[in-house]
Amino acid sequence: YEGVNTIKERGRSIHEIPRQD
Amino acid sequence: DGCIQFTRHAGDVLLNFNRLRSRNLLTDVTVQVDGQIFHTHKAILVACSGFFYSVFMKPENASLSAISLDPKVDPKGFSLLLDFMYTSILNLNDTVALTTLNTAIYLQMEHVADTCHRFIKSRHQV
Repeated sequence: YEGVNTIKERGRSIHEIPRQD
Repeated sequence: DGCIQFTRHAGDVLLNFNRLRSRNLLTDVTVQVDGQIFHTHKAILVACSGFFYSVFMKPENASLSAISLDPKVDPKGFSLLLDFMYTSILNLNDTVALTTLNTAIYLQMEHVADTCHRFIKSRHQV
C-alpha cells in the first residue's frame, strides 16, 4: 500500500473465540 | 482515498487459533512426541516450522492426521515451541534453554534456535 494514506486502527479487528462455549 | 490498517489483527487472529487449539476445535493433526499427544493445526505448524513445511508439502502427506516425531525429540521442548507458534511468546529459562534449542533445530525453526543460542551464551557470560 505504498503511497496510499494509511490510517492505523488500534482496536480489535475480529471477533474473539471464547475459551469455552 | 486511503486504507485503514488494523495494527493488532495478526495478534487477534493468532489468539483465535490458540483458542481453537485449547478447545481442540478444527485441529487436523495430532503430533506424538515420546508418548505425548499434541492436537494442532497443520497450517500453523507449516507456517512456523521448516520441518513440518517439508513434511506436509509432499502431496502424499497432505492428508496425514497423525505424525510421530523422532524419539530423540523432547516433549517439553516441543510443547514450548508449540506454545510459541500459537502465541509468539517463548518461555525460555536455564532449565529448558538447551532442549528448546535442540528441538528448534530439529523443527528447522532457525530464528528461534538463534535466539536460544544467544540466550545460553548470555547466561554463560553472566
